[in-house]
Amino acid sequence: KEEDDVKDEL
Amino acid sequence: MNIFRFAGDMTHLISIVVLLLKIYATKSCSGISLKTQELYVIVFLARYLDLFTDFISVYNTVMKLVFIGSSLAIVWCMRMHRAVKRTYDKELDTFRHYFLVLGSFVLALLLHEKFTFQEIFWAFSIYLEAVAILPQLVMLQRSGNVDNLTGQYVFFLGAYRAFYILNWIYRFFTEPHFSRWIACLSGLVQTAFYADFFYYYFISWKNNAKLQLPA
Repeated sequence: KEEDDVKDEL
Repeated sequence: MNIFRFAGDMTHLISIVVLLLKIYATKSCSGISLKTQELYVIVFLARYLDLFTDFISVYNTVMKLVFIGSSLAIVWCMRMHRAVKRTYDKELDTFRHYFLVLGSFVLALLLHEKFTFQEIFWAFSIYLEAVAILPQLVMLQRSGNVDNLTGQYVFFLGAYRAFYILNWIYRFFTEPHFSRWIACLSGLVQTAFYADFFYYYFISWKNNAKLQLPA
């Protein structure tokens, strides 16, 4: 679940 | 990163290159809304606060710096460059953009993922980006005639939004826990604003005619 919260878009 | 996301980033980049090209090559910013450009500066500065806290990839970091740098350069040109600023159609660019900033910030205080400084500013930047094109679209509508480069600039910006929607659809089906409803809903609203412009853009393209918007 943690990695889903990374805002990887610009 | 999927192909739609990459295509979206590239069309976003192309739109900025087209705008810089127009300003540098013609030494003119006629038809360009300074208010929209100023809103983009705020959008990028507010959203990319994570440059200091999170590292995602070299690609992400470079693109963020490019977006911040180019938007600052455009505003600098329109405000400070002696030849360029004379061509700014101030009387056509009267949208009250402060209300957009205020409204987006209030909405971010109410609707956000977490009540933290960075998350509030992230949500604020998403809401503000959704409406940031409005001064530009209103300005195009008012001037009626749209020069080629300005038309292409808005076209590529709209294409960037459309690709991001395809990207979210793709991610929704391929990633088990993909849910970014704030960005997705705001992105849908933002893309909807371009619908009218796209309609007239394609008509003019089909007829091989100059882009004209109805008054």
